Amino acid sequence: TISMIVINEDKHVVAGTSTNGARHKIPGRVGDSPIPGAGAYADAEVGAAVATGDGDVMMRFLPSLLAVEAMRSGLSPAEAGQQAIGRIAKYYPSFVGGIVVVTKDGQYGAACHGMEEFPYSVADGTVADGDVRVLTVKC
Amino acid sequence: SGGLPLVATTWGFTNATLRAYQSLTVGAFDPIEALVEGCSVCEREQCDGTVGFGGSPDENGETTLDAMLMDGKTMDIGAVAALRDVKHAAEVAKHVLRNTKHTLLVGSQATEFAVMMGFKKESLQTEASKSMWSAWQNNHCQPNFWKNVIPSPSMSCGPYEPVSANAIHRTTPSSAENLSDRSAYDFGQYNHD
Repeated sequence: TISMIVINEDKHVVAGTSTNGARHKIPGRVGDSPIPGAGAYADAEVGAAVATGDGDVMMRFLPSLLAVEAMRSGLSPAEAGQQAIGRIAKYYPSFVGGIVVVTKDGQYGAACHGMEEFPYSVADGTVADGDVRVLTVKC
Repeated sequence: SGGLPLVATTWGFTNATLRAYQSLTVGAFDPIEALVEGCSVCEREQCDGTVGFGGSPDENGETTLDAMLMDGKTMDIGAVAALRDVKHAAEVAKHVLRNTKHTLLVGSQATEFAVMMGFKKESLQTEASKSMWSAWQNNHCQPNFWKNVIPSPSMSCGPYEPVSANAIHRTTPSSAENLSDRSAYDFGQYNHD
């Protein structure tokens, strides 16, 4: 799944996803990606979050909305992501998932569960020519 | 960390991230356009087999697509789910955003909407997804997402029928605990939402 956050210089924040979902699903099954607050959530007053992983489970907790609301109450992107993922892990200790969280000013962080580490890609104004960096966060 | 403009993407999908960033800084400057262009790169490149056509077949061997675009300034959203037989899910989601007052269109009726918006209808199955599906069938349809049905989903394919309610109640707590165990599905970089 590609889940992406885009913020332009006017601090216009958008977020989105595209996926073909989980393998061997029952026909008609939809994952978390197209569900607002689950696969992605954006609020230009705060920032945005996007998630990826076991969609059946993740959508039950709306992790992207949780992360944006955690930032609204003052957490850093990484802390907000960790709080959202931790909520899921409390009920589903074996779930697999990752979240990328960004403030409207371009501060970013990530959190994950059920993998050794979770890679995410960033291009922003701090690096000349917007070179893309692949960062990882340990789960 | 930090510095606008910014594009951040799950996984190591660097081509998609770069395309979105270039669209943002050199192209249309419209963040929704940048988002669609970025996601569309992965739909074309079939990133990790988890985006676009020819990946993650369902129990019928069919690939279906989910996509969403959210505008954080207007809180407007356009999304499609279980989109059948149309490759460009992010573009279709953009038409839901731009051309309807709805949020989410699903399934075959989302396909009809896409065709009305000018998208081509074509199978999303490929040799790769077909062979992944055959291997699953040859492995007694394991793993699968069924429970409380007969024949036993842990040993055989369907079709299934629901077991009686009192049979369900005989579930022991330990098996109930197992219900939260999702490790059998091998979710990870190449299998997820």
